[in-house]
Order: sequence, then C-alpha cells, then structure tokens
Amino acid sequence: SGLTEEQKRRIEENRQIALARRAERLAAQR
Amino acid sequence: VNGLTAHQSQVLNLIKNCPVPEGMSLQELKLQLHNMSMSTIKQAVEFLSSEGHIYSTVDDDHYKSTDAE
Repeated sequence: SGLTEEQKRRIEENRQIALARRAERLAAQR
Repeated sequence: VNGLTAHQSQVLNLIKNCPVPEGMSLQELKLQLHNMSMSTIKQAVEFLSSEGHIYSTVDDDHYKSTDAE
C-alpha cells in the first residue's frame, strides 16, 4: 500500500483504541 | 437493530465496504450520501467513533471500521 510505516502504526494504534472502546460500550449495555 | 439511526447505519456501511487502506474520507462519504448534509455526516461519524464502530486513520478526515479486516 502507499502508506508509510508511521501511518500504519498510527492506524493500528487507533484501531486498538476503537476496539477497546467498542468492547467497553458492549459491556455497559449488558 | 444495532441501536443505530438510519443515517448512522448508512455511514457505517459505506466505511465498512471501503477497500482503501487509509479508509474513507468525509468528502467521499458526502459524494455517496446525496441525501445527507456534511454536518449530518460529521455527527454520525462522531457518534460511530465514540462507540468504537469506526476510527480515524491518517488524519481526522479518514475513517475505517473496526469490523473490517
């Protein structure tokens, strides 16, 4: 892909944050 | 079904189906969602982001879905 390593790292970091947030919201709904 | 409004679901589906590594830009969303204003799209993006459905990628204008691989 045309992304730099730095961009890939940032994207993966944001993905992990979003996944954690999503799990948190799902747990709160139960 | 998933607790999202029709607008939020539309935005999420487009982001989910975007194959580009940096995700979908707000401008591309606007081009495809003729029925929605930019402020409505931004509101949906903000909500989806706060719920962890999507996340920003290379900048605050590009988003990917946590469902996509």
